Amino acid sequence: GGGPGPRPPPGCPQRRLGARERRDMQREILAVLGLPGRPRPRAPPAASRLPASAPLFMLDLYRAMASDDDDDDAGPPERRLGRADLVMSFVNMVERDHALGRQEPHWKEFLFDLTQIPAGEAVTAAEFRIYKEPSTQLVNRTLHVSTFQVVQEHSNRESDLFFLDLQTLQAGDEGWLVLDVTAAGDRWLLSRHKDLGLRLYVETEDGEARGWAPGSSGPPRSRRPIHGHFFRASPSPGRAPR
Amino acid sequence: ALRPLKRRQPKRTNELPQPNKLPGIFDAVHGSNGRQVCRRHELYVSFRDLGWLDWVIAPQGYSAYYCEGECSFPLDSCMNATNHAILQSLVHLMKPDAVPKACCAPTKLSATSVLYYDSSNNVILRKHRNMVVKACGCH
Repeated sequence: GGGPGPRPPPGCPQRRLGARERRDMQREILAVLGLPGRPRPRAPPAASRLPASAPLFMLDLYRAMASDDDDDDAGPPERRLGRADLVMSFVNMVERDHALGRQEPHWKEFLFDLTQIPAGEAVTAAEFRIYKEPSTQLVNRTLHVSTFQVVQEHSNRESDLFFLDLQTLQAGDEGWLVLDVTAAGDRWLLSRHKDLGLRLYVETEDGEARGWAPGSSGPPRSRRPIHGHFFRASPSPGRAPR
Repeated sequence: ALRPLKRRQPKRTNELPQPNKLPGIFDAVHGSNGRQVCRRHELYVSFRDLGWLDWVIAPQGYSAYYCEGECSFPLDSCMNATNHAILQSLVHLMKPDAVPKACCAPTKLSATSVLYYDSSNNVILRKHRNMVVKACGCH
């Protein structure tokens, strides 16, 4: 996980800091990084030590962003990042399938908790990434994948949906499918009061609904769906005087 | 290391005197006392040593650097001095109690990117600007 840049010179003298000095120093550095405090992520269970999809995808973006670090005034930035200098990735909390009484699910819905997005950030892009397993039958069949934002759920009728993106692929294709959900990110930031729901429909060219991820055990951790938000960060808020 | 002073014939102009023309004033501040000129020095911020690798994914640390050194007249070309700094250093020679020397400070900074987990286990990638000293100079 080491990044670019030289290693510390050998024999670099170190000064011992007291416990309070160390805490104060860490607090100051965290403030420079725009963090109110030290993050305390939950340790993953021992059974899931495999690389998760979010860190691998974000590690690629980190390398792209770090390659532009040396010169802030460089030419066009890395294409995938655009003008973004803050990227947040979220793994879905809940995944729901809706079946119409048939073997294949009619649609799949993913819920993301976006409450960690700081206020005041300008969204440059948002995407939803889901891994497509190859179909073993009718590999040349064309599939249409449409993505909607769940705007409002209703107990007595179908939810209100907002169309986001449509992509076409072949049943035999395998790999990450990247769907543009920027409009959903913009809309969510206006309300911020509930989870972001994304619904996926998969249909054939003759309108027949198809299932997405076969198997009841779900995708491995390295292939879990990811929702990524790209921001042009606002200037750091004024630090409290020390 | 400082370059050795060149000995030249004096000119009848209004130019500022050469260092060796007025011994005792310029020699003492131009490096003959062993002080190094304003330049960039190593400073490495280690996230590993801070014990942050439970939430920082990459990098394990970064070279921030810092600037230190003398900004004394005559300011050498390697000091990246502004015209104002040159003037201030000269005035300091004449009135050291009234006007301080120019400061050795960063003249160009670059960014560093950090990839980390937040407390909800979301993965965040952020570019932090003005974190790494690229060049020092007298300002």
